[in-house]
Amino acid sequence: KLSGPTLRRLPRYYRIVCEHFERGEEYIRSVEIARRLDVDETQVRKDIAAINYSGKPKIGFNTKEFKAHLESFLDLSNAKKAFLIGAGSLGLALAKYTGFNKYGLDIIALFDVDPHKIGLKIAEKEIFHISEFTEKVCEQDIKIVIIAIPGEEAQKMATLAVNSGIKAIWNFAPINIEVPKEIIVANQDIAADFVILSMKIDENKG
Amino acid sequence: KLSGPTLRRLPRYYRIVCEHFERGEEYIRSVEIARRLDVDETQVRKDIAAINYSGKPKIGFNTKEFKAHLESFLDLSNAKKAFLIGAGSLGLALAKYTGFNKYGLDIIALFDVDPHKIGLKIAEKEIFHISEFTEKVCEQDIKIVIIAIPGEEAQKMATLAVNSGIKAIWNFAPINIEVPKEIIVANQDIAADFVILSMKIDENKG
Ligand SMILES: NC(=O)c1ccc[n+]([C@@H]2O[C@H](COP(=O)([O-])OP(=O)(O)OC[C@H]3O[C@@H](n4cnc5c(N)ncnc54)[C@H](O)[C@@H]3O)[C@@H](O)[C@H]2O)c1
Ligand SMILES: NC(=O)c1ccc[n+]([C@@H]2O[C@H](COP(=O)([O-])OP(=O)(O)OC[C@H]3O[C@@H](n4cnc5c(N)ncnc54)[C@H](O)[C@@H]3O)[C@@H](O)[C@H]2O)c1
Repeated sequence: KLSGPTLRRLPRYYRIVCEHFERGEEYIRSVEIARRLDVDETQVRKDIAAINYSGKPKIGFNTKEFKAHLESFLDLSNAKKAFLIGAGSLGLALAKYTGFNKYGLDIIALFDVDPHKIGLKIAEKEIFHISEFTEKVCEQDIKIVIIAIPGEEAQKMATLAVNSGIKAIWNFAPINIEVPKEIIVANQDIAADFVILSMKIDENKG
Repeated sequence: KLSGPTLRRLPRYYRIVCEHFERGEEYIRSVEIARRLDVDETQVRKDIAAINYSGKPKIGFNTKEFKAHLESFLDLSNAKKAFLIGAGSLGLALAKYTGFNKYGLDIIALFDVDPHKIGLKIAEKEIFHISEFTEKVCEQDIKIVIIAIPGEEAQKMATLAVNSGIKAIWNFAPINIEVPKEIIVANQDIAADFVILSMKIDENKG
């Protein structure tokens, strides 16, 4: 079992290795990965050893093989179907984002309460009324839901999702939702990522 | 100077401490922070010691004081002005997001090329034509830009931003933009965060 921080770094390694592979570079060295991600090189080596992969000394990791190893370890080629609650600005941006396919996320349908949106399609995904949510979860055997609605509605919809058989919630609303222990929740807050950027600006001024 | 991973964890500690403080809880213990964020407790203690803060043994950290300490260390109360290029779905969601204020980000204006959008306002921020970008950067002394446009346009707009005097770029377009060494770039890819969630689902299946 990998630690949380190691697991969080692996997709970032994957994005870098993909870029080098798509540029036609046959090898990538841990020092290059470390530089691009602002991580210690020994940490990069430890992480890669932890997923039972190794490169050639002085040459590095074969980009094609390492990419395939990460895809298999992170189960990226096995698409996970998800529903998305909230067809507002954020929901639409997520539904349209082609970057999700590479990481095995397939948003199948959206749900909203606004009558003007029901029946519309975005990137070939239909917007249904929230009253159809439970029935559709059972019909399509959906385990993952993304929540992109205002904070005051989020807890209620999380409870609806859990009662419908959802096992994991990716929550963008700015509150921490409470769910039973066995349900997996990831609270996404991109504002926290802004802080890292702004600290780096302060360092440069330093 | 803190390590990258430690710096990345601090805003997440801040969000947890804010929640406990707003719920009226006077103290929070490192074991609670560790549990909520799936991080080792010794790592939490090391991080907090690294920013010269300490709690009371067995009781924990005073939520009010710890919150203020993090605000000062992360410079959260000093709002950083930013421009946002791209008033599409993602750009609108970012412009409307009230969560940014807490972390010191103040999006002042948006820029786009679509004539139907020019002159509109979103959350009291005006959408200007991209041709006015350079002039407005100088006028308002802006150092940060957020890029939320399609990948094929992103490099060109990043170069425009750097030539206009921008010092830091928060890039959401799905390509890694190339900029001179002294410019700070953060490439945001929320798809990588999805992988963590989906690995946890696999772990539960066991
Ligand atoms: N975590 C982050 O990093 C981040 C970033 C941006 C926005 N947000 C958050 O995402 C959420 C959505 O933002 P937005 O800009 O898209 O808002 P929006 O107002 O544009 O869209 C919200 C949508 O949710 C729908 N809705 C409301 N209640 C509903 C319910 N009970 N069931 C189904 N649909 C419902 C509305 O009809 C609307 O279409 C907000 O909570 C915002 O704070 C989070
Ligand atoms: N990194 C992530 O996690 C993530 C998540 C979602 C979307 N995205 C990306 O964000 C970008 C925006 O997504 P969206 O759904 O808002 O797309 P969108 O098509 O709704 O909006 C794009 C906007 O950019 C404008 N635009 C195009 N070229 C421009 C230029 N040269 N200067 C100024 N404005 C210009 C368009 O007029 C439009 O308003 C895409 O590249 C998408 O892949 C990234």
